[in-house]
Amino acid sequence: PLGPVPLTPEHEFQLAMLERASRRMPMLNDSEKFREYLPNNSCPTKLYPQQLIPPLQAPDFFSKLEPETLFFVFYFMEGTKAQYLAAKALKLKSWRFHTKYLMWFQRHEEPRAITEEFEQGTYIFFDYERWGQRKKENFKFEYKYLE
Amino acid sequence: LHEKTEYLLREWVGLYHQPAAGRDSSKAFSSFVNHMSLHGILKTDELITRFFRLCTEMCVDLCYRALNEPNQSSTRVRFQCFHTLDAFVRLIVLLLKHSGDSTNTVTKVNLLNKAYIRHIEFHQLPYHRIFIMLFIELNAPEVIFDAINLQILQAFSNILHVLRPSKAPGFAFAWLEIISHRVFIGRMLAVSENQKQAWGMYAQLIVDLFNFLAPFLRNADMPKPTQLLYKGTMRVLLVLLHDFPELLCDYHYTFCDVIPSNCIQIRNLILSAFPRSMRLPDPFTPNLKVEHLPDINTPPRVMTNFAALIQPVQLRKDLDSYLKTRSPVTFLSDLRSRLQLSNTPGMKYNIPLLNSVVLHVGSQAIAHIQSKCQTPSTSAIAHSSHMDIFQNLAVDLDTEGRYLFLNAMVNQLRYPNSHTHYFSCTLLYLFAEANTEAIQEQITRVLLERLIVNRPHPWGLLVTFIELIKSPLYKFWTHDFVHCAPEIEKLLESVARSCI
Amino acid sequence: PGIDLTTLGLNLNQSDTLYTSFQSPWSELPCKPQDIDYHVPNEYLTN
Repeated sequence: PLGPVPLTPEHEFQLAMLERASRRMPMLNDSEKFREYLPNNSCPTKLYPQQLIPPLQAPDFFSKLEPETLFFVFYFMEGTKAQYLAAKALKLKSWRFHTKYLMWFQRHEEPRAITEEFEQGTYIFFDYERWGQRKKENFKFEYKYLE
Repeated sequence: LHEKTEYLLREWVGLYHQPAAGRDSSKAFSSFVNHMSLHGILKTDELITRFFRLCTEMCVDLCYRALNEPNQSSTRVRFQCFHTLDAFVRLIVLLLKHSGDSTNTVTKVNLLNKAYIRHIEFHQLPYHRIFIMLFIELNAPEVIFDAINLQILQAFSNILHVLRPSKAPGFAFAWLEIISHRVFIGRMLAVSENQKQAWGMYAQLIVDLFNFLAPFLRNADMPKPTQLLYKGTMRVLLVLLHDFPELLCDYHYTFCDVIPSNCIQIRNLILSAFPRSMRLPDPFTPNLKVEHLPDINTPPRVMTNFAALIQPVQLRKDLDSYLKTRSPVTFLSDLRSRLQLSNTPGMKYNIPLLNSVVLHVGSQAIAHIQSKCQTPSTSAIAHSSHMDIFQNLAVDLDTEGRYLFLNAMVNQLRYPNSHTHYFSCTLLYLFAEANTEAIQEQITRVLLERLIVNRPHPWGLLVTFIELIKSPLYKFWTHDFVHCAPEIEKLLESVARSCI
Repeated sequence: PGIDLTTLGLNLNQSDTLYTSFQSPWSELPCKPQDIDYHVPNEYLTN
């Protein structure tokens, strides 16, 4: 039974300011650290169904991804939770991050030599410059570079 | 100072973006800070403050120019703005981190307060960016800032309260974005050791939001911008209901004091919150014995000192005196006029005062009943000074006043606790003892309008309404108002069906 | 009647907290992992 109450001039002013502000809404990446690649820019696309894809946060979602996809996430989504989850998934697939070459290595066969400081043998590594997996023979993986 | 500042800011932005700057720009900073002292900027706090303000204005001007450049994509514009803003934020953080010695928290917090922007222009972007980036950086894992984290949260809460939407409506959307940012909510509500203080600060910000929306919501005057803000508010409240229901439980009284009476769903959402440790029995359970529930005699935590809100003090004294001695009888006949503000329809009553009187009397009644080792029941609540006041209000108030009075009671129908139990019994008692059907109709209206809106519905509301329509004691279905119109009868039957 | 709150894009039945992936009051979708800043080891900052 209270009914409307006439807006005061102050409220009218607030409504006008709110209306102007609504024409310059914050954008999603205004609240996020600057992204070298793939900033969170909303771009007008066809109205594809925006249903909630399976819980992306779930780590096992990442464990289903191919290594190439995980490498893409790792190098192009730097500083985000996705990069962290991709790194975890790669380790579960026996990839090891080399902190000097900044590349991911995987044993191609049992190393020929294993000491306290290093292991040596044939490895597969993902070369982000040529964007592909390559084989490296007689490679010495020094443990001080093992993340 | 202006030229020096412009030169230094330009130099810093260059240094910040160099690969050699290091992840936290500490290398760049150690060389840059010498330049600052060479130019005398660090000589006094006052100079540093002016330096900060000039930098802020330069950043804002740069953003304005970028934002007003024709045919620029928003991505390009943001790249330009962030390029400088993020560097400036990092400079503030590093100056904070290295100002004074790490134990001297006062220096840091004073500096932080000084660094804040003193005025807010219309375009939110530069300020929004500076705020949220500053908050994120000051809450990154850093020993020095961890030691002053509560003061940092306090500083941000204070400035966001100063910049609340009623004061800076042009900043309202960015403001809501900031207070609902996952890092902000996380630090204020999830991780802060000083949970109570931080929760109180956050609750104040939610009150600021409701205060801004109230005039527009009350008139159901919802042009698109208000709708946008309202919908955003509902999303934030849903997050709080899901993740921090205890916050809504603790501050429900404060929130209901500022939410307009016609904002049924927002209020229902707040009143539906219950502690995560609690398991609610299904309100539709046949023959549910509410009085046997484990928590039903536990008083809920109400973080608001509602008794202190009863002003003037003389009213509080007279009220307490009546509650104790059930005299003088004139207190009852005077009460209505002491709750009234004007004769303007729709604005007659002091709603916060009425809310505080109702909850104070109810709390006193519960204490009185429990002091006799009883629990609220029809016999235990009747014939008491407390019930005198409630029955007097039910009879003496006009439609508007009684609506507000009944609302104040129904606002206590939440999860199982002693307030829910007492006010549920009291509402049903007022219905049963009513001397006119108008009172019974209005009790039904107040309950019904809360049940016919979209979910969620508070547990205590459902339990009370089910009791009203099921128990033969209230002869609910025999009243004329139940059959006053076919659609009303259908509506009540459909609500009854969904309840039963 | 208010809003059907299940249409606001928040999965109210999820067991995880909502705030950790809350994107924005104006967004119908939660954050994706690539939207969430994370304090990754220094070595991962390969760019």
